Amino acid sequence: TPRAGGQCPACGGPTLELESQRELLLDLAKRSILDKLHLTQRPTLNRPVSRAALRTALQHLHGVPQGALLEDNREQECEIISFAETGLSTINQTRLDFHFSSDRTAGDREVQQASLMFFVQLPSNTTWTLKVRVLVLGPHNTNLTLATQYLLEVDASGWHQLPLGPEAQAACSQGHLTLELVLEGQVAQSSVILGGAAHRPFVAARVRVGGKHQIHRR
Amino acid sequence: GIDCQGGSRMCCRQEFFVDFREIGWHDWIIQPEGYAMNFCIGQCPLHIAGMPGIAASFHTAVLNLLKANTAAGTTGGGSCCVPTARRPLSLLYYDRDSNIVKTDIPDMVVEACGCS
Repeated sequence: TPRAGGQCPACGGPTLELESQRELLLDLAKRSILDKLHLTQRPTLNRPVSRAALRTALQHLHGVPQGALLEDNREQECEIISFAETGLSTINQTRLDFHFSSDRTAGDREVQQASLMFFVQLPSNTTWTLKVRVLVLGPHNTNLTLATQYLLEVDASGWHQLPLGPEAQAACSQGHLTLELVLEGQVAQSSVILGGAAHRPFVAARVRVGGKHQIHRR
Repeated sequence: GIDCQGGSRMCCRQEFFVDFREIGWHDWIIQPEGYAMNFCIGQCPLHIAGMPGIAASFHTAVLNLLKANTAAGTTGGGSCCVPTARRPLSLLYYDRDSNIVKTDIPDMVVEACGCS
């Protein structure tokens, strides 16, 4: 609602009523945040995360160093923590599914670094061998096939970190990652991979958004 | 940059804070609690717009001095009060898949204003 007879001192246009100006600014603030996050609307949370899981995950999330921001606005870096959904598990084998944001346009983001964090509960003074298998969708998007695997020697209870390679990073970039954690050689009494609220496995990834299709001005 | 105070009419930075709770966004934005957007407002008469420190850049200062020393109407165009320094907004939020995302959005917070 333009104010009668008033002129905006910054640009010479008509001034707005204070309340209209406030609404306009709030709308502008909302729109610029959503635009910069490549969102069309505010996310609606379908799968709430427990406070315990959030606290644990944040303790493992490293901040971007000051001054490390990219100059080009088209490129933006972010860090994503994706919590696992557990499926098709037995005592010796745990399957973890990670859904990366479907808000962003596929192909417009690139996972540059990813690490799996998981909590292991072991009997004391024992060493266990754990195989982590990275499963990806086949060429026809039907069956999961083995892309690569890692062998880990785990000798203590607590949080463990496994840096994930290019196959897993590519799967994250496409929006979905499936991992299978398999105990090798031993039979456990109960699952050694904990998945409760405070011990929920997660993948922490560093992502570059909008950097793939840059046009360079010459 | 100059912060707006009382009845100041010259180019200055007006503070404007968007409280995420007030707009109902506190459920998906974990931190911070709000966005210090700020904006620029005020007049930029040519004799002020050419002053170092108030001009948005050295180029602007020279151009506005030229304008101020030339007969009105021959060079055309006024001067506007615009942001001259901005800083990023760091956000920690939940996306649609309940993942936690930490990102820095560049150029979101107006730190200082000057004349274009």
